[in-house]
Amino acid sequence: GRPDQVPMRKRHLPASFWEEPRPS
Amino acid sequence: AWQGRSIGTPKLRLVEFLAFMEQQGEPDAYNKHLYVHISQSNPSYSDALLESVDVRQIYDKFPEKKGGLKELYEKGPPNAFFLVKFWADLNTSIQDEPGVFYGVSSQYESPENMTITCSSKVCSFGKQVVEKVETEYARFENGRFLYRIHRSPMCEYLINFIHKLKQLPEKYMMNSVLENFTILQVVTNRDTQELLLCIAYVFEVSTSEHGAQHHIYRLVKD
Repeated sequence: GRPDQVPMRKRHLPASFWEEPRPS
Repeated sequence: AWQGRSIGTPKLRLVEFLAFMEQQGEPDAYNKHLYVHISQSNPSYSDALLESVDVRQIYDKFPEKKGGLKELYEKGPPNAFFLVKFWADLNTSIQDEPGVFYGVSSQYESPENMTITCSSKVCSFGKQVVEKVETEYARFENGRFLYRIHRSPMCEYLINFIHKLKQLPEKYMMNSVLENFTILQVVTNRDTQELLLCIAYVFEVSTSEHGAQHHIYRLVKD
C-alpha cells in the first residue's frame, strides 16, 4: 500500500468488521 | 422493520444486490455463482440494528477530490450513507470458459416515482479506475415503485481483477490485494440531483463454505 495509508486493522472499526458472519 | 436494520432511507431502499458469473444459455440457479449478495427483501424486527462506522475512518479508501466521499457526506443527507463489508465467495465450480457471463443485478424500491441515476466507481488505492453510470425508470408494482438494474454486464477491469485474484495461492494474499480495492455506489434522483443512497463497499475473501457473507454499517460523523 501507499506509505501514508494506515492499514485497516489499525483503524477504529467495530469488532464485527473482522468477524465473518455465520450463514443464517 | 427495515429502518435502522438495512440499507435504505424513507425515500429509497435497496432490496437486492448481487454480482455473479453464469454459464450462458442455462440461466438456472445451479449454473450461477454469486461472488457477493445482499438480500433485504424480508426485513424483520428480530434483525439487529446496524452498527455505525465513522466515515472519516474510510475517506482515503475512496476518491477524495471533487465529488469524493467527504464532499458527498458533508452535503448529505447523512442517513443515506452506508458501508458494506463483503466476504466475497471466490470458490466457484463454474469453469471460466468463453461464454461465461459476468453480471451485476440490483433492485431498489421507493414510495416515490422518480428517475434514478446509479454511479458505481471502482477504486484502487482510493483512486477511481472505472465508473459506470446507469439510469433507471420506476415501475409501479404492489403499491410501490421498483427500480431494477437487471444483469448489467461486469466491466473488463473487474473481470480481470477477479481472474488475477483467484490465481493467488493464499487467502491472506487475496485479502492484502483487496485491502486497496473498494467500490462506491451513489444513487441520485436524476431530476433534482438529490442524493438518495451512497454505499461504500470494502472486501475480504470468504472462508465460509456457505457462500458470500456481509456486514452492513451506517456511516456517521460523531
